[in-house]
Amino acid sequence: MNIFRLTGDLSHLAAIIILLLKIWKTRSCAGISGKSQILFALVFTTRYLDLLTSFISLYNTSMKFIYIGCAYATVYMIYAKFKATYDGNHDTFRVEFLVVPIGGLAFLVNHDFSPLEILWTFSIYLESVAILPQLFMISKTGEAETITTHYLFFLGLYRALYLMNWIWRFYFEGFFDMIAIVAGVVQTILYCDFFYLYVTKVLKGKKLSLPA
Amino acid sequence: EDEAVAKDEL
Repeated sequence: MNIFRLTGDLSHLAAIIILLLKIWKTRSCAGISGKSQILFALVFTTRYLDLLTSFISLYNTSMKFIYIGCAYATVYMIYAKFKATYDGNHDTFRVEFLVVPIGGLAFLVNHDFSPLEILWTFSIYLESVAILPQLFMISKTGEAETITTHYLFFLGLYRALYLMNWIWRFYFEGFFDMIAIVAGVVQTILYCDFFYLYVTKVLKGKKLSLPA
Repeated sequence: EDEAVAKDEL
């Protein structure tokens, strides 16, 4: 555990909690892509199946349970509790165009051709692009609530910090996982455009709105 | 060489 890994995990946790609190406090999931949240629930489910087979640490196990629990709570709030506020008309990204090719890729490029390893690989690939329905929704409506942009910022920051963590681990532990690194780079790149808008607009007190 | 990685990361 190094500082980048820890702050990465905390940033990830912050993002998840910010989103849950936003929905809970405003009693609304307007502007949130339910499709992205379903993909994240799928990511955590397929990645953390090793909860059933191996124990790494109390930290590891509790964080996995928190992530999975929060992901399903978010999906429940969007599709059940606050369904009336869900903006499905703007959440039109075709997720099958992500899930199907990524499923195929996970079969072809993995560390080990075993069910758990293939599902883990699938989750890594899927996570890298799971935010696309959300970004697509924002580009469609042309705007995002400020609290939603904080969510996206912490969610993007998390994988960027993991990249630092992997550089650290490569130098100091010789640890190297090509699948995670490539997917992590892709994932971080997808947020770059958003990071730019966040710094130039949101941090200066303006609402994030895209030019028409 | 076993390439499988210990999943200590989240």
